[in-house]
Amino acid sequence: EQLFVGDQVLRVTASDEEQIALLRALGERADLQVDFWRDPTKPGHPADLRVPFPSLQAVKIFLESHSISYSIMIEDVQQLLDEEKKTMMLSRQLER
Amino acid sequence: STSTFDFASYHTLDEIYDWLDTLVADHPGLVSKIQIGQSYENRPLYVLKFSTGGSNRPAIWLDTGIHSREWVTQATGVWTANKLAEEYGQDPSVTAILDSMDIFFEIVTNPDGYAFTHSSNRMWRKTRSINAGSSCVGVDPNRNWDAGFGGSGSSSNPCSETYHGPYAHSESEVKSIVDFILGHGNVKAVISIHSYSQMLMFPYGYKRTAAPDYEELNELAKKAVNDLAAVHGTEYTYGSIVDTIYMAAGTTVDWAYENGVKYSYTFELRDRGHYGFLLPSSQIIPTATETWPALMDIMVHVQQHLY
Repeated sequence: EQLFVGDQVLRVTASDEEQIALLRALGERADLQVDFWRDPTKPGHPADLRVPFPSLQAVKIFLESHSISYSIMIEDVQQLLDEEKKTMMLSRQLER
Repeated sequence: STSTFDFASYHTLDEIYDWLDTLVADHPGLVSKIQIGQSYENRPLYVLKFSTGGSNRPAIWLDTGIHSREWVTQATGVWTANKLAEEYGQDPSVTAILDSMDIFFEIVTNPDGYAFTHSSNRMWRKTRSINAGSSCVGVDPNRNWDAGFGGSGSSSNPCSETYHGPYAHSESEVKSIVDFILGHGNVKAVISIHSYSQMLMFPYGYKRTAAPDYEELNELAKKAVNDLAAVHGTEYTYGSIVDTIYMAAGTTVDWAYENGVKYSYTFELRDRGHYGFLLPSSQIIPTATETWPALMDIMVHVQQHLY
């Protein structure tokens, strides 16, 4: 089972079309393995980007070096997944 | 019976498939289950049929879960199917719809992908078909339809999340719906439910031209999102796919619209901003209950404007 320990989801807001293009190029970088949960569409509209832990530093440096603003929407994806699994387990026991 | 089923929780594929049988058993004169095909990994593609009689009545098609990681959609589909069954004979609008139309509801439209999100990769979106010549698996089933197929807004790279596939309808999960709708011949609405980003969209996605029925579709979308927001304050944007989000080629609703289904809509349900695809199960019921009036607006409009 694939784990997502340390992966983060960044909420990125491009300010112009050039930054939109930069984000799309980021998504094409096979080495970084980033996963757009919400695609970059228009300047000012948020895009959500899951970044594997090993790529986090490189991606943040890329965003900051191009003055693309971002915030951290999910600090640790695996933590939310673990909670989701636990909640499902609990519910299953209740159903039984 | 369905009364022990926890609608406020996410469930596995087997649990949902078992529940389909329970719903049918609880509502024998109204709900039946049909199989429209098999997935790539040979799982059955089940569709709930809501019908009060007649043959080949005008019909509404609903689907959830075509992108497997969008778990709130399958969960909303289960709740909505149960609501339809429970409200027939109670709610005048539901009764009027089902006294004159049939509803076909595919809740797990991508069962291979959904099973994979439970077993191996929670973030899986596509089908699980093998791509010849590539180590990457799967096709985006919402880029595989024969409407602007292969155009911009889809990818020819098998490793991309929006890979359109080797040819239109290459995915059995898609082809099965195509064959069903074309075979039925009297489907008047297609509503495909995704998540997330809170949008209600209609054709086109693969081109910038306004759909011939743009005004009517836009007005109906406006009413639907207003009634949705009235429940829990969740704000949606609405409009054509290309205006509201981006170019997207090969989508379900563009194909439906170009094959005569006038009322073709895509919902993008919650998240409202902190969890993305990992929406806590505590938000399933609020999401389903706010979506209900919007779905009803569309279905009532269809029933009152048959063409």
